[in-house]
Amino acid sequence: RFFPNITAIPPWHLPNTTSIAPWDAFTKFAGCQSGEVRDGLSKLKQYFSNFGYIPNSPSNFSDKFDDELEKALKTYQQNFNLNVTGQLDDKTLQQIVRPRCGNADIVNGTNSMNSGKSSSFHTTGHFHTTAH
Amino acid sequence: YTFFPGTPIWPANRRDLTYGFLPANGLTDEVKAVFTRAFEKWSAVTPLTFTQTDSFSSADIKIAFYSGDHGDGEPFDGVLGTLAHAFSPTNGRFHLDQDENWVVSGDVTRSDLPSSVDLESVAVHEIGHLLGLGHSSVEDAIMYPTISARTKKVELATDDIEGIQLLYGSNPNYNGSTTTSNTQERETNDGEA
Repeated sequence: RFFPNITAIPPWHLPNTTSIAPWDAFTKFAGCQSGEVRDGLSKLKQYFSNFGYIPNSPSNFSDKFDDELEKALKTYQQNFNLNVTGQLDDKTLQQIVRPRCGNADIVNGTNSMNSGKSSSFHTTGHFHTTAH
Repeated sequence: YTFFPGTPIWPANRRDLTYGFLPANGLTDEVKAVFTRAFEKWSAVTPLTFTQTDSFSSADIKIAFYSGDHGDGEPFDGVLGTLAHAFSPTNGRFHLDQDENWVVSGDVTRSDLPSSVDLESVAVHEIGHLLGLGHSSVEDAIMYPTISARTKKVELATDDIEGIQLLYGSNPNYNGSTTTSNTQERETNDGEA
């Protein structure tokens, strides 16, 4: 669906898109605590798995808020400059449900998104880093 | 900025790259022009050049819109959610979700369609992946992973330019003046700027 000059299209000509975005349902987990079991929490784990925050991708994640989810949350919060709480707070969930690129943030377990330094090249025998 | 593991780049003998569109998508010249503008953002700061070709099969960069499962193990999910993905050098595959409401021109921030997504903004981001950049945690950077609906963000930030110039060097004509961090945003949910 392509919209040339969308601001010139009368609103009544635009399609009715009231469908819920795929991740909007995650907002219902606000305030969910470690150890709790919530229906659908496995889908949030699948989300984190898709973007590299949970390294293994079992065929069926559990609906329990376990240590693996808490660890994934902390890494995600660090990468997106959020308070690192390991909890499903409102700001974290607002970030999670945003549309995004499908490429993983963490590839092959290597997370350099918010490491403070970005590794670049081995050049003349020493490891060179560049500050952000 | 970050790089993919192993820091893959286009080799020195492949710096003049071609891009082609999946013929089955039947894209108009107006849509194709959006990608041309997106490639120009990166060629302005690097020695890389990008030329459109009619031969999809032989193009270095293959641009295609797909819906749902399209065979690469990364299915699209309908309106919003995942918008697009692209592969690291020298794979060249650039896939976009056909089900999005892509805005090609006009002011996307004034759109009455809540799920409007600015095509050029997403294209500039994905080209960064095709050239070897990973995601950045700098919110103003093009390579930041998320973009809200009805948002336009097409100018490379300092973080993007530093990253890509570490990989390929600078365009001899680049004088630093294209570095901007202007981000036009209109959030759909929380009203944040």
